[in-house]
Amino acid sequence: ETSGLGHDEL
Amino acid sequence: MNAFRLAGDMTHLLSVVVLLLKIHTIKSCAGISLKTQELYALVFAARYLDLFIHFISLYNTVMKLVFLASSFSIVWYMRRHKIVRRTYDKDHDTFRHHFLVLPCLALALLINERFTFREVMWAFSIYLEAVAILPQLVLLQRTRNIDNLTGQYVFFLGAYRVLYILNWIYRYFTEPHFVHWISWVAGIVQTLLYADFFYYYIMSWKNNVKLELPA
Repeated sequence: ETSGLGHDEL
Repeated sequence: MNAFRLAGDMTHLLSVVVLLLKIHTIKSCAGISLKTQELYALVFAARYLDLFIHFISLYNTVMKLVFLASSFSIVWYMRRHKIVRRTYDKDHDTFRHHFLVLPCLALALLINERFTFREVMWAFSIYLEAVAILPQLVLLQRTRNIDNLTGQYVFFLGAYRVLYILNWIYRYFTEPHFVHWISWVAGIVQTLLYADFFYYYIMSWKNNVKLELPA
């Protein structure tokens, strides 16, 4: 999972 | 990335391609709500603020750029292009879309994953996306002859969110820390708004008759 709350969806 | 997510992104992309095909090739935006398109441009602008700060993948960056560029160019076409703008059904596209923006912003200030500018803007974009289709659905109800491309555009747009829900369910079970209540609840609301449309779309397809929504 990306760091912090990084949203990886579009 | 799982298959549901990829399929969701692809139907989302397909919806944009269908709409651009209609606007760019047929030079018509009949049946398309400018209000919805303006809301989408705002949705993407607010959500992709981290575009140049937070790199996730090349795929992610390219898709974000595509959605930003396409949404703004669609608005430009509908407002400025001398042929396309004449096909815009302004008289029936009367939804007061500005009244959706402020409540979504207020909700984002109250309910967010973290009280920072980017996180509030992200939540705002999620809430706004959930309701952005409303002007389009209202316009469809008022349109007597819904052409195939317009019907397909809305169908793919709805299918994208259904596939995203399947993607969240999949991720919930495969990624233990993947919990985004905000996008889940908003995504379910967004999908439910399409329920009626889906019903009539599938019925018209099954019975091989022209799509028409009851007023």
